[in-house]
Amino acid sequence: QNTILEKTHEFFLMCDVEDKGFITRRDMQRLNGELPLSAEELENVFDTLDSDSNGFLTLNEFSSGFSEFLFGEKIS
Amino acid sequence: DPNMKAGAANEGVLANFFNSLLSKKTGAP
Repeated sequence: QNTILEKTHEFFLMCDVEDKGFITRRDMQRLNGELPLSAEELENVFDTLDSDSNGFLTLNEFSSGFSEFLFGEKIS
Repeated sequence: DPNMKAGAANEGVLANFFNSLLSKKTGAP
């Protein structure tokens, strides 16, 4: 459980490079060059994770999405 | 159901995203 929380936080910080405590669409687009995902896919990821659609991705929302991924789909 | 299809596509893109983060973290291609 703790390991999952740590990983979640690590990933969150990889997106929130300015350590604002939340992720914006701009942060997500910044990952475009770093991850093999298109701008459209990153936009899609943001919309999927931003459950209250307020344009800010909190650690809580990010964690929910991550556990959904972990428990809804196996990591190969 | 188009909504279900969109949901499945989103799951895929989410999995892709987290897998990419995992790869980036571990340095694997």
